[in-house]
Amino acid sequence: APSAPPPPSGAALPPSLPPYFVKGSIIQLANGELKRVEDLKTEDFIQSAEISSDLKIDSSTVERIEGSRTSPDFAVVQFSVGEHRSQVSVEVLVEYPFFVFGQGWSSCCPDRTTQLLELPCTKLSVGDVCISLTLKNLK
Amino acid sequence: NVEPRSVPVFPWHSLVPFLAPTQSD
Repeated sequence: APSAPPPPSGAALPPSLPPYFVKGSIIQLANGELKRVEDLKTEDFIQSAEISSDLKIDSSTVERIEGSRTSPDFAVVQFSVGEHRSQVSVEVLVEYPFFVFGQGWSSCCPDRTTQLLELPCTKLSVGDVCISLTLKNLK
Repeated sequence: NVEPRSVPVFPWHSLVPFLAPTQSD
């Protein structure tokens, strides 16, 4: 029989992996509603941003994914952000999850994400459109 | 007796990367 992965509760997370991505974490939406992180839908983010006075949702399209030069545990993800298609690169742990529009949580290494966080996750790919935030009235 | 521990509640926006695009104009 296949061995079950160790439960993430109580396990030490990598320092750059926030605790709120662990399956079962309670997330408060802008309207006060509480949901588990694994139950969040695209609409939850959109509706929360609509309520927010200072944040707005932006579309960030994955343009490139490559391994980090500093560590095999990290990946560099390049996004094209918003209507200006500004290029933004972020260096994240390969298991760091991003929320893809209409799809849900995705990471560069979904197997590690599931192992560490138990968060259902698909493979992040070039062309995926992720949810990101910017400030309203950014000038 | 085990005292109930408070469950942390995280705001929705902490889950979303804050990618502020650079404004060229």
